[in-house]
Amino acid sequence: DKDDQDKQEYIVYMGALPARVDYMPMSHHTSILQDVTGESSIEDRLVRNYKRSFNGFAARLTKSEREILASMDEVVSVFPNKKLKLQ
Amino acid sequence: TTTSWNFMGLKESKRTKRNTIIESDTIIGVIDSGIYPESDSFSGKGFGPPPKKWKGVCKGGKNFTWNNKLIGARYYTPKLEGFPESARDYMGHGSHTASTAAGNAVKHVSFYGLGNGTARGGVPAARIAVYKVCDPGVDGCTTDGILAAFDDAIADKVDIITISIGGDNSSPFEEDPIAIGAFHAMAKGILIVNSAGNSGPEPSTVASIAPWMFTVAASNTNRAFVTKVVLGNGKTVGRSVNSFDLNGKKYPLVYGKSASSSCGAASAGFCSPGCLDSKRVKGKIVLCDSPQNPDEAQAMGAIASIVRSHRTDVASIFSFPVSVLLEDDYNTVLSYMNSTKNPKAAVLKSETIFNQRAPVVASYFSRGPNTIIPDILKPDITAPGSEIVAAYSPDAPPSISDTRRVKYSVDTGTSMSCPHVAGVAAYLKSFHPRWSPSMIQSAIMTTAWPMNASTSPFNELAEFAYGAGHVDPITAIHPGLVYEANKSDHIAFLCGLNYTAKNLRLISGDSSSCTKEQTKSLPRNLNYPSMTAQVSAAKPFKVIFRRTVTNVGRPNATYKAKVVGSKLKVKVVPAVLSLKSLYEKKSFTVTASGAGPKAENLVSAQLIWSDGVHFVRSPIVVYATN
Repeated sequence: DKDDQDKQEYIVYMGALPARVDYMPMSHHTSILQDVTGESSIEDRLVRNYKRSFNGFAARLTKSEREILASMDEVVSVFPNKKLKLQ
Repeated sequence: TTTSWNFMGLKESKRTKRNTIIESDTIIGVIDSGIYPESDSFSGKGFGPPPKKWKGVCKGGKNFTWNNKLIGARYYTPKLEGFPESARDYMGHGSHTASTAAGNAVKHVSFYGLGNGTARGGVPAARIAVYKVCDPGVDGCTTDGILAAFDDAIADKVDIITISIGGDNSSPFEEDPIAIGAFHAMAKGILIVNSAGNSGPEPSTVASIAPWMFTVAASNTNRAFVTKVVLGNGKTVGRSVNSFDLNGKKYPLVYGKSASSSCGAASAGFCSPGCLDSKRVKGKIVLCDSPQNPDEAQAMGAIASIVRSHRTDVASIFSFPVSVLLEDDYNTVLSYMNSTKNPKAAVLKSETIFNQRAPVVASYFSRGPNTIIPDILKPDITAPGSEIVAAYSPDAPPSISDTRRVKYSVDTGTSMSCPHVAGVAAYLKSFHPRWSPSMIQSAIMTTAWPMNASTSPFNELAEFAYGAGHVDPITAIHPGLVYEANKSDHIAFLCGLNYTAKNLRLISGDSSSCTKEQTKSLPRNLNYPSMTAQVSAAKPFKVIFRRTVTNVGRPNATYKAKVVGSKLKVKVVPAVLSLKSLYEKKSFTVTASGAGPKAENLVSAQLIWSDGVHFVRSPIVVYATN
C-alpha cells in the first residue's frame, strides 16, 4: 500500500520514433516498464503510449523507478504528469 | 469572431484574396477543451469530403457528431464519474478558439445583442480536427493528454496546430510537453501556434519559449464594451460585458464594508464569501473593493454590483449586472455615497464603443524575457485577444455561477489571440502550401504592424510585450524575404545549448551529432526573424547576429538594409543583398554595440530590408538583467 501511495504519474520521453521498420514501440515500452518495475503485468502502471509521431509513454512510477528510467540510454527525460491550464 | 478579422484588414468581401480550394484542403488541429459540434460555426453544409491526405478519425465519444467541416475528434481526458467521455466542449473555450481560427461565417451573431456581426474564422473554408485535453472534471489539462494529442494530430496530418494552453512557469524543452510536441510537429512541417500565457504584466513570465513554436501575445481591437454607471449626481464609465437591462432604473447603493455584521472591514469591503448580510444588500447595488466576488452579492440578493479593479483594459462577463471601475472612478462613487443621505445609482446595459487606441497590448499576458533561452525573443507576435465574440458551447455557462446558455460569447486571453495567428498562418499557407513552419512564422513576424512602447501603459517592456508587432494577415502573404530554420538548424541550436549527443540522437531520430563549431554556436545565431542578446548591465557591449534570408518575393531583387528607431549602434554587412532568383539565399551579419543598458532594461532597434516593394522588419533587442 505504501508503495502504491509513493507512485506518481510520469512522462517518459524517448525522442523520435526509431526509423527501423521492425521497431514496435508498445512492446519496447512494455519491456522497459517490466524491467524497471520487476513486474510482469504492467497494466496498472502504464497510463499511455506515444507511438505514432514520437516515442515515449506515461506510467505510474516510484521515485527510484523514475531515476532508473532517466538514466537509461533510450530515454531523453522523465518528468511529472502535471496539469497545465487554458489561457 | 465578429470584429477582429475586419480590424486586421481580412474583410469579408470579394476583394479579399482567398485561395479557397487550397484553404479547403487545410486542416487546423485544435488542442483544447473539445468543441460544440452542433454550432453553425462548425456546420458541414457546403463542404466536400475531407482532404485526401487526412489520416484522422472522428472518435468523439458520447453525444458527438462529425461532418465535412469538423472532420476529426479525439479526446484524452481521464475517465471520471459524472463526466461524459466525449470530445464535446463542456467549457466553451475550445469552441471559441476553433471558431476564431477556422469557423464558418455565421451572420447576426452577438452576445445578447452585444458585439453583433458576422462571426467567422480566419480561414472559414478550412477543416477542423479537435483534440480534447481539458475538461472541468480534470480542472485543467493533463500533460499526458497533451502529448497524446500531439502524437495523434501530427500523424493525422493536420497542417497547423493551435494550442491555447500553458503552464505558470517555463520548463526545459525536454520537460515541456508543448515544446516536445511542437518539435516533432515542426519536423513534419506542421506549425504550432501557442498562447504566451496570462501571467503578465510582470517581466519574465512567458512560459512558451521554444523557438520552433510561434508564441502569441494579446492586444485589443477597435471595439470595446463599456458599462456605464449613472449616479444620482452624474455619470462615470466602467467596463464589463453586461447584457442585463435594468432599464436605467436607479437602486439604492450600499458599500460591502457597511453591509456585514460578521466580517472585518477589509473582508466585508471585498464582499468576501460569507460576509455580506442579505438583509442589508437585498434589492440594492453593492460596492465591492474586488472584482472577485460580485457573485456573493448576487447570492445575497443584490440587484447589481459595482466593483473596483486595477485592471480595466478588458471587459468580463458576470452572471448579473456588474460594472468594473478603476480606483479613481470607484472612489468617485464612494465619495458620492458619503455625500448624500439616500445614494442611488443605475448600472446600464453595456454598449459598444469605437476604440481609437487600437491595437494596444493587454495588461494580462505574459512577458519576456525568455528565462530558458535569454537570446530568443518571446512572445513572437501580438494578435487580438481581448473581448472576442466567437462560438461558445451551450453545455457551459458564459461565466461562473451563470445560469444562461449561449452559442456565442465574449472571452479574453492569450487563448483568444493564439487562434487568430493560427488562422493567419493557415490563410498564408493557402497561398504558399509548400512553405515550412519557419517560413510562415517569419512572413508573419517580418510584416507585422510596428508597435511601440509609448502607445500603452502596459507597453513599457516593448518587444518583451509585443514581440515583432501586431499580425497583419494581408501583408504577410508577400513578405519578400524569409528567415528559414529547419529541423537540422534547431538540432544545431540544441548543440549550442550543450545537449548530449545521446539526447540529440534520440530527439532527432537520426544520427545527428554536434560538430565542434555547432557546440560553440550561440543561440542568438539561430536563423530567427528577431535578434536578441542578453548583455551585462551598464557595460559596453558588442554582439553579432548571423542570419540568412531566402528570397520569396521576385527574381532580380536588390534589398538594402536600414536600421530605424535605434538607441543601438548597428552595422549590417553586407548592407545590400542582390538576389537573382527565387528561393536564393544570402547571408549577412548584424553587429550591435553600445554602452550597455541599465539592469532590467532593454534597448531596441528595427532592421528593415527593403527592395522598395517589400519591407522585411526584424526587431533587434539588447537587454540586461541583474
